[in-house]
Amino acid sequence: RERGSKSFNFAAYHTLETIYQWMDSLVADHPSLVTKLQIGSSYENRPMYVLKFSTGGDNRPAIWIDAGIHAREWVSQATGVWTANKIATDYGRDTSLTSLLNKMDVFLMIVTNPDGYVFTHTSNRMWRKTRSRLPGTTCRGVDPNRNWDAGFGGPGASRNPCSDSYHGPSPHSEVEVDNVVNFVQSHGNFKSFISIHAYSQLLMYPYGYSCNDVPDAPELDSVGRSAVKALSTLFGTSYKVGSICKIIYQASGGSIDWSYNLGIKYSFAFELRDTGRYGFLLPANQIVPTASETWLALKNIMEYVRDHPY
Amino acid sequence: RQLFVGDQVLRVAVETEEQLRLLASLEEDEILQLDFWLHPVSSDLPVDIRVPFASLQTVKVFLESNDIPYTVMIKDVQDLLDEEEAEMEADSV
Repeated sequence: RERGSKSFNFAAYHTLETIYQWMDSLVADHPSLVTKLQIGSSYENRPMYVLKFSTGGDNRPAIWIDAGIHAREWVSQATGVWTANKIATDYGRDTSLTSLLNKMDVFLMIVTNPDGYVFTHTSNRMWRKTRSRLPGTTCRGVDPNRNWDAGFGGPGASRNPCSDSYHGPSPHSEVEVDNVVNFVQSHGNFKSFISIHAYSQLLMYPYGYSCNDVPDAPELDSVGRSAVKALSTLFGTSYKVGSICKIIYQASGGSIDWSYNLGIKYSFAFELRDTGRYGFLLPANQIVPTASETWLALKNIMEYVRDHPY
Repeated sequence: RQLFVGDQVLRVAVETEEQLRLLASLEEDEILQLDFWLHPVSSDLPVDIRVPFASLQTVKVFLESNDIPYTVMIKDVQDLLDEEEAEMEADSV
């Protein structure tokens, strides 16, 4: 029953297989708007898919959104599913989103770490990293958000392969990271890069590897504050806004530091609703409220990006 | 499947730089197998640590003997996992 995109239960957590099947049904239901692209395969050879929302044009300016790079943050992937459906169904109904998609493309990756996600369903619900093997250690996996070429190996990442924040042997050593890097670089026209995590309610901008302000910090701060203001209108959820280093902790090798240094000015990372009382086990009945409030912030950022070309 | 029976998540309210330093030393102790959900970096932020059952006594004694305040945020991680799994099974039915 859940194979049809219209009867899918968005208020439940799903396996990778179900999510991938649902993506096909979304594409089938919205063939003129949504396509599914395979940007590579994971370490364990699972396909890595990106949903492309486009109304046409050639290499239009685009917005990148990824979810689920940390496997155990399940409400992130679930929000990705809900968001994909929201974009597809609101196009043509929501004037602002329609005008956005008439100018720009949106690329949404729902499960950025598919091996880790499967592992959280089958073996260890608290798994965060990839599942790659390294010579010389029995511990597996690299923190894929410490593996980007941005202050790689600096403070806030571990050299210990058994640590949950292990940065890996070299920048982009993880094929999952490398696939995204290659895709974003070869596209060449991304104007915004948004990464969705889930713990402790934050909206962050670069840098994480350094506590120095980025040149665009005042603008990013203002965009972030406007986004969380929109988010909080739905349920009053409170978010903190700031640079990664200043509002959470110094963390090197993160994706949005890499994207910002690549020239993608509007780089943000969300930490979705999760007070910690449930850890990474946010009850399923909070998926839709979380995704709904996050959508208001995402839309706010995307509208700003649309209206401020550079 | 890995079980987390008796694992707790502690929320530590760090008050001084010295306490931060002490917590950072815990983080480096591989034998304790601690999973830091929020790392010790600032006295403005709490520190969340999933502590395996086998390390609970050591960690709590360490915190108490250093006058570092904490609360038990999640009493038994496995209970939550079981609840979640039951919920998922109910959904799939």
